[in-house]
Amino acid sequence: APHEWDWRNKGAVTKVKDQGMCGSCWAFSVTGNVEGQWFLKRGALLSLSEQELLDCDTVDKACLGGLPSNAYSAIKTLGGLETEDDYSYHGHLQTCSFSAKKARVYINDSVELTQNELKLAAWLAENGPISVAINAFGMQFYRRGISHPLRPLCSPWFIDHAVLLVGYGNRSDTPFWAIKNSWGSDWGEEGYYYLHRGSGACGVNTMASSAVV
Amino acid sequence: APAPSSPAARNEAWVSAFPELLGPARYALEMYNHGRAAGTRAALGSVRGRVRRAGRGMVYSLKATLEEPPCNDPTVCQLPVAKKTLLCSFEVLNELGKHVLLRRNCRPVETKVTDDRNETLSSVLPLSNKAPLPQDFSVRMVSIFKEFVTKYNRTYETKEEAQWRMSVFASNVIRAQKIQALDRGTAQYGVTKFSDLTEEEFRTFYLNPLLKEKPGRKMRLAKAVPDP
Repeated sequence: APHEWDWRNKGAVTKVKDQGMCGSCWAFSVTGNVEGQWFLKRGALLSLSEQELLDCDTVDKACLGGLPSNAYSAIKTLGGLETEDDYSYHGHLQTCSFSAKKARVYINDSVELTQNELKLAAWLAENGPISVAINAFGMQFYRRGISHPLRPLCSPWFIDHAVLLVGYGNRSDTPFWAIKNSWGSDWGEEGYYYLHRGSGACGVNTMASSAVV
Repeated sequence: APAPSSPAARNEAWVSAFPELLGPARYALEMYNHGRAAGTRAALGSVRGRVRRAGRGMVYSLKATLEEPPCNDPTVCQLPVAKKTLLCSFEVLNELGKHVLLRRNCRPVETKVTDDRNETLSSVLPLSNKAPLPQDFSVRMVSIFKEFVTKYNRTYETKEEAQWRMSVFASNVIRAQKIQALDRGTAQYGVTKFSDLTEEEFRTFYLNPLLKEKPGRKMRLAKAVPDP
Protein backbone atom coordinates (compact mmCIF):
# COMPACT_ATOMS: atom_id res chain seq x y z
CA ALA A 1 0.00 0.00 0.00
CA PRO A 2 1.24 3.54 -0.58
CA HIS A 3 2.56 5.23 2.57
CA GLU A 4 -0.51 7.34 2.83
CA TRP A 5 -3.68 8.01 0.82
CA ASP A 6 -6.61 10.40 0.96
CA TRP A 7 -9.55 10.21 -1.43
CA ARG A 8 -10.75 13.61 -0.20
CA ASN A 9 -7.89 15.18 -2.18
CA LYS A 10 -8.86 13.22 -5.28
CA GLY A 11 -12.46 14.34 -5.52
CA ALA A 12 -14.05 11.04 -4.52
CA VAL A 13 -15.76 12.18 -1.30
CA THR A 14 -18.81 14.42 -0.88
CA LYS A 15 -19.17 16.84 2.01
CA VAL A 16 -19.86 15.58 5.51
CA LYS A 17 -23.55 14.90 6.11
CA ASP A 18 -25.67 14.77 9.28
CA GLN A 19 -27.88 11.81 10.12
CA GLY A 20 -29.61 13.74 12.90
CA MET A 21 -31.27 11.85 15.78
CA CYS A 22 -31.61 8.69 13.74
CA GLY A 23 -29.67 5.42 13.72
CA SER A 24 -29.16 5.63 9.96
CA CYS A 25 -25.34 5.53 9.96
CA TRP A 26 -25.53 2.39 7.80
CA ALA A 27 -27.20 4.32 5.00
CA PHE A 28 -24.60 7.11 5.08
CA SER A 29 -21.74 4.61 5.13
CA VAL A 30 -23.15 2.84 2.05
CA THR A 31 -24.00 5.96 0.05
CA GLY A 32 -20.50 7.26 0.82
CA ASN A 33 -19.01 4.08 -0.58
CA VAL A 34 -21.24 4.10 -3.69
CA GLU A 35 -20.45 7.79 -4.26
CA GLY A 36 -16.76 6.85 -4.30
CA GLN A 37 -17.25 3.84 -6.53
CA TRP A 38 -19.35 5.80 -9.03
CA PHE A 39 -16.77 8.58 -9.10
CA LEU A 40 -13.92 6.17 -9.76
CA LYS A 41 -15.79 4.12 -12.37
CA ARG A 42 -17.83 6.86 -14.05
CA GLY A 43 -15.94 10.05 -13.16
CA ALA A 44 -18.84 11.92 -11.64
CA LEU A 45 -19.12 12.69 -7.95
CA LEU A 46 -22.81 12.68 -7.04
CA SER A 47 -24.24 13.08 -3.55
CA LEU A 48 -26.61 10.13 -3.19
CA SER A 49 -29.79 9.65 -1.21
CA GLU A 50 -29.84 8.03 2.23
CA GLN A 51 -33.56 8.71 2.60
CA GLU A 52 -34.26 6.33 -0.28
CA LEU A 53 -32.55 3.57 1.71
CA LEU A 54 -34.42 4.50 4.90
CA ASP A 55 -37.77 4.38 3.08
CA CYS A 56 -37.31 1.65 0.50
CA ASP A 57 -34.85 -0.84 1.99
CA THR A 58 -37.48 -2.98 3.70
CA VAL A 59 -34.95 -5.44 5.12
CA ASP A 60 -33.24 -2.81 7.24
CA LYS A 61 -34.89 -0.78 9.97
CA ALA A 62 -34.39 2.87 8.95
CA CYS A 63 -33.62 4.87 12.12
CA LEU A 64 -33.57 1.74 14.24
CA GLY A 65 -30.54 0.50 12.39
CA GLY A 66 -29.44 -1.47 9.34
CA LEU A 67 -26.59 -3.39 7.74
CA PRO A 68 -24.50 -2.29 4.75
CA SER A 69 -24.68 -5.78 3.20
CA ASN A 70 -28.48 -5.56 3.15
CA ALA A 71 -28.36 -2.03 1.82
CA TYR A 72 -26.22 -3.00 -1.20
CA SER A 73 -28.72 -5.71 -2.00
CA ALA A 74 -31.62 -3.24 -1.70
CA ILE A 75 -29.89 -0.81 -4.09
CA LYS A 76 -29.51 -3.62 -6.63
CA THR A 77 -33.09 -4.75 -6.22
CA LEU A 78 -34.50 -1.22 -6.40
CA GLY A 79 -32.47 -0.49 -9.49
CA GLY A 80 -30.19 2.22 -8.22
CA LEU A 81 -29.94 5.32 -6.06
CA GLU A 82 -31.39 8.77 -6.61
CA THR A 83 -29.39 11.84 -5.78
CA GLU A 84 -29.61 13.66 -2.47
CA ASP A 85 -31.35 16.56 -4.21
CA ASP A 86 -33.98 14.39 -5.87
CA TYR A 87 -34.71 12.34 -2.73
CA SER A 88 -33.66 14.54 0.16
CA TYR A 89 -32.96 13.45 3.74
CA HIS A 90 -35.56 13.87 6.50
CA GLY A 91 -34.11 11.69 9.24
CA HIS A 92 -37.18 9.54 9.80
CA LEU A 93 -38.99 6.78 7.98
CA GLN A 94 -41.41 7.86 5.23
CA THR A 95 -43.32 6.14 2.49
CA CYS A 96 -41.00 4.90 -0.22
CA SER A 97 -41.14 7.29 -3.16
CA PHE A 98 -38.27 5.89 -5.21
CA SER A 99 -38.55 6.27 -8.95
CA ALA A 100 -36.36 4.10 -11.16
CA LYS A 101 -36.46 6.79 -13.79
CA LYS A 102 -34.74 9.14 -11.38
CA ALA A 103 -32.01 6.71 -10.35
CA ARG A 104 -28.67 8.23 -11.32
CA VAL A 105 -26.36 5.44 -10.23
CA TYR A 106 -26.56 1.68 -10.04
CA ILE A 107 -24.39 -1.06 -8.62
CA ASN A 108 -23.76 -4.57 -9.89
CA ASP A 109 -22.60 -6.31 -6.77
CA SER A 110 -21.03 -5.86 -3.36
CA VAL A 111 -18.05 -7.53 -1.72
CA GLU A 112 -16.72 -8.25 1.71
CA LEU A 113 -13.16 -7.03 2.24
CA THR A 114 -10.17 -8.52 4.05
CA GLN A 115 -9.66 -8.05 7.78
CA ASN A 116 -5.92 -7.53 7.26
CA GLU A 117 -5.48 -3.78 7.72
CA LEU A 118 -2.40 -3.59 5.50
CA LYS A 119 -4.28 -5.24 2.66
CA LEU A 120 -7.31 -3.09 3.45
CA ALA A 121 -5.17 0.03 3.00
CA ALA A 122 -3.93 -1.31 -0.32
CA TRP A 123 -7.52 -2.01 -1.40
CA LEU A 124 -8.62 1.46 -0.41
CA ALA A 125 -5.81 3.13 -2.36
CA GLU A 126 -6.59 1.02 -5.41
CA ASN A 127 -10.38 0.93 -5.32
CA GLY A 128 -11.82 3.79 -3.29
CA PRO A 129 -13.42 4.61 0.08
CA ILE A 130 -14.58 1.62 2.13
CA SER A 131 -17.72 1.12 4.23
CA VAL A 132 -16.77 -0.12 7.71
CA ALA A 133 -18.47 -0.57 11.05
CA ILE A 134 -16.82 0.14 14.38
CA ASN A 135 -17.41 0.24 18.13
CA ALA A 136 -18.25 3.90 18.79
CA PHE A 137 -16.73 3.91 22.28
CA GLY A 138 -15.67 7.48 23.24
CA MET A 139 -17.01 9.06 20.06
CA GLN A 140 -19.69 10.95 21.98
CA PHE A 141 -16.92 13.14 23.39
CA TYR A 142 -14.31 12.93 20.62
CA ARG A 143 -12.92 16.32 19.57
CA ARG A 144 -9.74 15.70 17.62
CA GLY A 145 -6.59 13.58 17.25
CA ILE A 146 -6.04 9.87 16.71
CA SER A 147 -8.24 7.76 18.93
CA HIS A 148 -6.78 4.54 20.32
CA PRO A 149 -8.91 3.24 23.19
CA LEU A 150 -7.89 0.23 25.28
CA ARG A 151 -9.15 -2.91 23.58
CA PRO A 152 -11.47 -4.04 26.42
CA LEU A 153 -13.19 -0.64 26.29
CA CYS A 154 -13.60 -0.66 22.54
CA SER A 155 -14.19 -4.32 21.83
CA PRO A 156 -14.57 -5.48 18.21
CA TRP A 157 -17.49 -7.59 19.43
CA PHE A 158 -19.69 -4.57 20.13
CA ILE A 159 -19.90 -2.93 16.73
CA ASP A 160 -22.55 -0.20 16.77
CA HIS A 161 -21.69 2.46 14.21
CA ALA A 162 -21.13 2.38 10.44
CA VAL A 163 -18.79 4.93 8.86
CA LEU A 164 -16.59 5.40 5.76
CA LEU A 165 -12.80 4.98 5.46
CA VAL A 166 -11.64 7.72 3.09
CA GLY A 167 -7.88 7.56 3.66
CA TYR A 168 -5.02 6.65 5.91
CA GLY A 169 -1.58 7.94 6.87
CA ASN A 170 0.64 8.77 9.85
CA ARG A 171 0.76 11.66 12.23
CA SER A 172 4.07 11.81 14.08
CA ASP A 173 4.57 8.07 13.67
CA THR A 174 1.04 7.18 14.77
CA PRO A 175 -0.73 5.33 11.93
CA PHE A 176 -4.36 6.34 11.43
CA TRP A 177 -7.45 5.77 9.40
CA ALA A 178 -9.25 8.92 8.23
CA ILE A 179 -12.95 8.23 8.76
CA LYS A 180 -15.88 10.19 7.40
CA ASN A 181 -18.64 10.25 10.00
CA SER A 182 -22.27 11.35 9.53
CA TRP A 183 -22.79 13.53 12.62
CA GLY A 184 -22.29 16.84 10.87
CA SER A 185 -19.16 18.90 10.31
CA ASP A 186 -19.42 20.47 13.79
CA TRP A 187 -18.36 17.19 15.40
CA GLY A 188 -14.79 15.85 15.59
CA GLU A 189 -12.27 17.22 13.06
CA GLU A 190 -14.65 18.93 10.62
CA GLY A 191 -16.88 15.85 10.82
CA TYR A 192 -14.01 13.39 10.53
CA TYR A 193 -12.77 10.84 13.05
CA TYR A 194 -9.20 9.56 13.19
CA LEU A 195 -8.67 6.08 14.52
CA HIS A 196 -5.48 4.13 15.16
CA ARG A 197 -4.57 1.87 12.22
CA GLY A 198 -2.98 -1.58 12.38
CA SER A 199 -4.29 -2.79 15.73
CA GLY A 200 -7.86 -3.62 14.84
CA ALA A 201 -8.88 -0.70 17.03
CA CYS A 202 -12.62 -0.74 17.84
CA GLY A 203 -13.18 -3.49 15.26
CA VAL A 204 -12.44 -1.21 12.30
CA ASN A 205 -11.35 -4.22 10.23
CA THR A 206 -14.23 -6.57 11.03
CA MET A 207 -17.01 -5.41 8.65
CA ALA A 208 -15.28 -3.76 5.70
CA SER A 209 -17.26 -3.86 2.47
CA SER A 210 -17.83 -2.14 -0.84
CA ALA A 211 -20.26 -1.93 -3.69
CA VAL A 212 -19.06 -2.92 -7.15
CA VAL A 213 -19.95 -0.75 -10.14
CA ALA B 1 -30.47 5.15 62.60
CA PRO B 2 -32.01 1.66 62.38
CA ALA B 3 -34.53 1.35 59.47
CA PRO B 4 -38.10 1.44 60.85
CA SER B 5 -40.54 -1.19 59.73
CA SER B 6 -43.02 0.28 57.22
CA PRO B 7 -41.84 2.32 54.23
CA ALA B 8 -43.91 5.33 55.20
CA ALA B 9 -42.70 5.24 58.77
CA ARG B 10 -39.22 4.67 57.36
CA ASN B 11 -39.46 7.85 55.37
CA GLU B 12 -40.43 9.82 58.40
CA ALA B 13 -37.78 8.35 60.62
CA TRP B 14 -35.21 8.81 57.94
CA VAL B 15 -35.79 12.51 57.71
CA SER B 16 -35.50 13.08 61.40
CA ALA B 17 -32.42 11.02 61.74
CA PHE B 18 -30.35 12.44 58.81
CA PRO B 19 -31.47 16.01 58.21
CA GLU B 20 -28.26 17.02 56.43
CA LEU B 21 -28.67 14.23 53.90
CA LEU B 22 -32.24 15.24 53.03
CA GLY B 23 -31.30 17.89 50.47
CA PRO B 24 -28.83 15.85 48.41
CA ALA B 25 -30.88 12.65 48.70
CA ARG B 26 -34.04 14.41 47.56
CA TYR B 27 -32.14 16.01 44.67
CA ALA B 28 -30.69 12.65 43.63
CA LEU B 29 -34.18 11.10 43.72
CA GLU B 30 -35.53 13.97 41.67
CA MET B 31 -32.86 13.40 39.06
CA TYR B 32 -33.50 9.67 39.12
CA ASN B 33 -37.22 10.20 38.52
CA HIS B 34 -36.64 12.80 35.85
CA GLY B 35 -39.17 12.44 33.03
CA ARG B 36 -41.33 9.87 34.79
CA ALA B 37 -45.06 10.28 35.03
CA ALA B 38 -46.75 10.46 38.43
CA GLY B 39 -47.42 6.99 39.77
CA THR B 40 -44.31 5.56 38.09
CA ARG B 41 -41.79 7.32 40.25
CA ALA B 42 -39.48 5.51 42.61
CA ALA B 43 -39.61 6.28 46.32
CA LEU B 44 -36.71 6.62 48.70
CA GLY B 45 -36.11 3.79 51.16
CA SER B 46 -33.15 3.90 53.54
CA VAL B 47 -30.21 6.24 53.12
CA ARG B 48 -26.69 6.16 54.46
CA GLY B 49 -24.17 8.72 53.60
CA ARG B 50 -20.71 10.12 53.90
CA VAL B 51 -19.79 13.77 53.49
CA ARG B 52 -16.46 15.32 52.66
CA ARG B 53 -15.45 18.85 51.97
CA ALA B 54 -14.54 19.65 48.38
CA GLY B 55 -13.36 23.13 47.44
CA ARG B 56 -16.02 25.48 48.70
CA GLY B 57 -18.67 22.80 48.64
CA MET B 58 -19.49 19.39 50.11
CA VAL B 59 -19.65 16.08 48.29
CA TYR B 60 -22.27 13.68 49.60
CA SER B 61 -21.61 10.01 48.87
CA LEU B 62 -24.98 8.41 49.40
CA LYS B 63 -26.00 4.78 49.46
CA ALA B 64 -29.75 4.49 49.25
CA THR B 65 -32.42 1.93 48.50
CA LEU B 66 -35.10 2.99 46.04
CA GLU B 67 -38.50 1.32 45.85
CA GLU B 68 -39.61 1.02 42.23
CA PRO B 69 -43.43 0.85 42.04
CA PRO B 70 -45.07 -2.20 40.44
CA CYS B 71 -46.00 -1.71 36.80
CA ASN B 72 -49.04 -3.34 35.26
CA ASP B 73 -49.74 -0.78 32.53
CA PRO B 74 -48.97 -2.41 29.18
CA THR B 75 -48.38 1.01 27.65
CA VAL B 76 -45.58 1.61 30.15
CA CYS B 77 -44.04 -1.84 30.44
CA GLN B 78 -44.60 -4.77 28.10
CA LEU B 79 -44.56 -7.31 30.90
CA PRO B 80 -45.98 -6.72 34.41
CA VAL B 81 -43.15 -5.70 36.75
CA ALA B 82 -43.43 -6.49 40.41
CA LYS B 83 -42.38 -3.95 42.98
CA LYS B 84 -38.58 -3.86 42.98
CA THR B 85 -35.94 -2.54 45.37
CA LEU B 86 -32.77 -1.02 43.97
CA LEU B 87 -29.51 -0.28 45.71
CA CYS B 88 -28.16 3.00 44.42
CA SER B 89 -25.01 4.98 45.06
CA PHE B 90 -25.14 8.68 44.30
CA GLU B 91 -22.55 11.40 44.53
CA VAL B 92 -24.01 14.87 44.90
CA LEU B 93 -22.03 18.05 45.08
CA ASN B 94 -23.58 20.88 47.02
CA GLU B 95 -21.83 24.17 46.43
CA LEU B 96 -23.24 27.62 47.16
CA GLY B 97 -26.63 26.02 47.65
CA LYS B 98 -26.59 24.39 44.19
CA HIS B 99 -26.76 20.62 43.81
CA VAL B 100 -24.98 18.78 40.98
CA LEU B 101 -25.44 15.03 40.51
CA LEU B 102 -21.95 13.75 39.78
CA ARG B 103 -22.55 10.00 39.69
CA ARG B 104 -25.44 7.61 39.78
CA ASN B 105 -25.21 3.86 39.93
CA CYS B 106 -28.21 1.62 40.61
CA ARG B 107 -28.80 -2.10 40.51
CA PRO B 108 -31.54 -4.41 41.76
CA VAL B 109 -30.69 -6.02 45.06
CA GLU B 110 -32.37 -7.75 47.97
CA THR B 111 -34.13 -5.34 50.35
CA LYS B 112 -31.40 -5.58 52.97
CA VAL B 113 -28.77 -2.89 52.53
CA THR B 114 -25.39 -4.60 52.61
CA ASP B 115 -22.93 -3.25 55.10
CA ASP B 116 -19.80 -2.47 53.18
CA ARG B 117 -18.50 0.56 54.97
CA ASN B 118 -15.03 0.16 53.57
CA GLU B 119 -16.07 0.68 49.97
CA THR B 120 -14.64 3.90 48.51
CA LEU B 121 -17.54 5.34 46.50
CA SER B 122 -16.10 8.33 44.86
CA SER B 123 -13.71 6.62 42.53
CA VAL B 124 -14.99 8.77 39.69
CA LEU B 125 -14.66 12.27 41.04
CA PRO B 126 -12.05 13.27 40.05
CA LEU B 127 -10.23 10.45 38.31
CA SER B 128 -8.49 9.37 41.41
CA ASN B 129 -10.30 10.12 44.58
CA LYS B 130 -7.10 11.26 46.15
CA ALA B 131 -6.84 14.45 44.05
CA PRO B 132 -8.84 17.26 45.65
CA LEU B 133 -11.89 18.56 43.76
CA PRO B 134 -10.94 21.65 41.75
CA GLN B 135 -11.94 24.88 43.39
CA ASP B 136 -15.39 26.25 42.48
CA PHE B 137 -16.09 23.03 40.55
CA SER B 138 -19.79 23.73 40.38
CA VAL B 139 -19.38 27.38 39.44
CA ARG B 140 -16.95 26.50 36.65
CA MET B 141 -19.26 23.74 35.49
CA VAL B 142 -22.12 26.23 35.24
CA SER B 143 -20.02 28.57 33.09
CA ILE B 144 -18.82 25.72 30.84
CA PHE B 145 -22.42 24.57 30.48
CA LYS B 146 -23.50 28.10 29.54
CA GLU B 147 -20.82 28.17 26.84
CA PHE B 148 -22.11 24.81 25.58
CA VAL B 149 -25.72 26.05 25.49
CA THR B 150 -24.69 29.17 23.57
CA LYS B 151 -22.36 27.39 21.15
CA TYR B 152 -24.81 24.65 20.21
CA ASN B 153 -27.90 26.86 20.53
CA ARG B 154 -29.55 24.55 23.06
CA THR B 155 -33.00 25.36 24.47
CA TYR B 156 -34.68 23.47 27.33
CA GLU B 157 -38.40 23.66 27.98
CA THR B 158 -38.31 23.97 31.74
CA LYS B 159 -35.92 25.01 34.44
CA GLU B 160 -36.00 21.44 35.76
CA GLU B 161 -35.04 20.15 32.32
CA ALA B 162 -32.13 22.60 32.18
CA GLN B 163 -31.05 21.50 35.66
CA TRP B 164 -31.26 17.87 34.66
CA ARG B 165 -29.26 18.50 31.49
CA MET B 166 -26.62 20.34 33.45
CA SER B 167 -26.20 17.43 35.78
CA VAL B 168 -25.91 15.08 32.78
CA PHE B 169 -23.38 17.51 31.27
CA ALA B 170 -21.30 17.50 34.46
CA SER B 171 -21.27 13.71 34.58
CA ASN B 172 -20.28 13.63 30.92
CA VAL B 173 -17.39 16.03 31.49
CA ILE B 174 -16.05 13.54 34.01
CA ARG B 175 -16.72 10.59 31.71
CA ALA B 176 -14.83 12.34 28.91
CA GLN B 177 -11.93 12.93 31.30
CA LYS B 178 -11.86 9.23 32.08
CA ILE B 179 -11.92 8.24 28.42
CA GLN B 180 -9.11 10.75 27.80
CA ALA B 181 -7.00 9.24 30.55
CA LEU B 182 -7.46 5.75 29.15
CA ASP B 183 -6.77 6.56 25.48
CA ARG B 184 -3.40 5.42 24.13
CA GLY B 185 -3.53 7.60 21.01
CA THR B 186 -3.38 11.35 20.54
CA ALA B 187 -7.13 11.88 20.67
CA GLN B 188 -8.63 14.70 22.70
CA TYR B 189 -11.99 14.15 24.35
CA GLY B 190 -14.16 16.79 25.92
CA VAL B 191 -17.27 18.85 25.34
CA THR B 192 -19.05 18.07 22.07
CA LYS B 193 -22.56 18.73 20.82
CA PHE B 194 -23.59 15.44 22.42
CA SER B 195 -22.42 16.39 25.94
CA ASP B 196 -25.89 16.95 27.35
CA LEU B 197 -27.12 13.49 26.35
CA THR B 198 -27.00 10.52 28.70
CA GLU B 199 -25.17 7.47 27.40
CA GLU B 200 -28.51 5.72 26.89
CA GLU B 201 -29.91 8.61 24.88
CA PHE B 202 -26.79 8.84 22.73
CA ARG B 203 -26.84 5.11 22.09
CA THR B 204 -30.55 5.14 21.28
CA PHE B 205 -30.57 8.14 18.94
CA TYR B 206 -27.21 7.93 17.19
CA LEU B 207 -25.98 4.36 17.17
CA ASN B 208 -27.04 1.23 15.35
CA PRO B 209 -27.63 -1.87 17.52
CA LEU B 210 -28.40 -4.05 14.50
CA LEU B 211 -24.72 -4.03 13.53
CA LYS B 212 -23.82 -6.40 16.32
CA GLU B 213 -27.05 -8.28 16.49
CA LYS B 214 -27.46 -9.46 12.96
CA PRO B 215 -24.89 -11.15 10.72
CA GLY B 216 -26.22 -9.47 7.59
CA ARG B 217 -26.28 -10.84 4.06
CA LYS B 218 -23.29 -12.96 3.11
CA MET B 219 -21.17 -11.30 0.39
CA ARG B 220 -18.40 -12.78 -1.69
CA LEU B 221 -14.87 -11.89 -0.66
CA ALA B 222 -13.17 -9.22 -2.78
CA LYS B 223 -10.10 -10.16 -4.73
CA ALA B 224 -6.90 -8.98 -3.04
CA VAL B 225 -5.05 -6.09 -4.64
CA PRO B 226 -2.28 -7.57 -6.86
CA ASP B 227 1.21 -6.94 -5.59
CA PRO B 228 2.74 -4.28 -7.87
